Amino acid sequence: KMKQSSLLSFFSKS
Amino acid sequence: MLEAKFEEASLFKRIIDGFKDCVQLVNFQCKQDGIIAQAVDDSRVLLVSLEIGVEAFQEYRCDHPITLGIDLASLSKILRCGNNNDTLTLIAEDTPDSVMLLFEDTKKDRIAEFNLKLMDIDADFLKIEELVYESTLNLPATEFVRVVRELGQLSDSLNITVTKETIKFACDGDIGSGTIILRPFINMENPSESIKLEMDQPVELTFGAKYLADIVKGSALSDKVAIRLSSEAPALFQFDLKAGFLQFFLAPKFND
Repeated sequence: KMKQSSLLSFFSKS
Repeated sequence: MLEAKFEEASLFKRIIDGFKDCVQLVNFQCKQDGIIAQAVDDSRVLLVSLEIGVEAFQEYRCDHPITLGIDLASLSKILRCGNNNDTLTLIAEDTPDSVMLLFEDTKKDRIAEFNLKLMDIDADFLKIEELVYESTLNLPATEFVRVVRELGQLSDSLNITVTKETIKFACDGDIGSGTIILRPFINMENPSESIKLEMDQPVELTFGAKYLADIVKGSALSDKVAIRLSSEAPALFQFDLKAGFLQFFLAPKFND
């Protein structure tokens, strides 16, 4: 089963 | 004050159509050197980044940075009003409550003016790190649309595997499975039909098909798409404008 990752784990908020 | 005139309204329509179905509220940041926008979809999986350079406009003037908070669904209603080959000028004051869209036909016999109310949009601005990509593909946009449409019927996930000489798209769903393999080639007569592949390392990634179905709408802007892939990082799908680009960053799926 595959899980969708979030952009927030790659890009930081600024 | 902002005055940004497109020679043809159709360009701005195509830009907005390219991403209005995945994000709704967008801050357009207008500066001296053009207009940029960034927005993340509600699920935080897809990020849209738009840059329209000054050269994309017939006339462009922006004395001070101005942010236009726009509901794309409302903007689309107004954009449907003008004709494709009308000129379209966006006009806004320095601290605007609304933006004016002025459509003029080429003979200047018909002049239509619409005011769109602006919104205060409190959106996260994500800092996009300079990623190192392991593979870069250049495909005809029509080919990319076709692959996503065909394989998207079978599964909610689409797998992309890039090796030295092939690009493999694969899906495996409840009703069956499918594979499409593309090999790089150069079309001398129609360079935009070529498929190019630059690979530093083989890469395999899986993406949600519904997000790819949104991304392919960017193909209205360009006959080519560049796809940059790196394991364990969001992929970049880029459609180039004559001056500027529409980029989509898509977070991959991982094995749980």
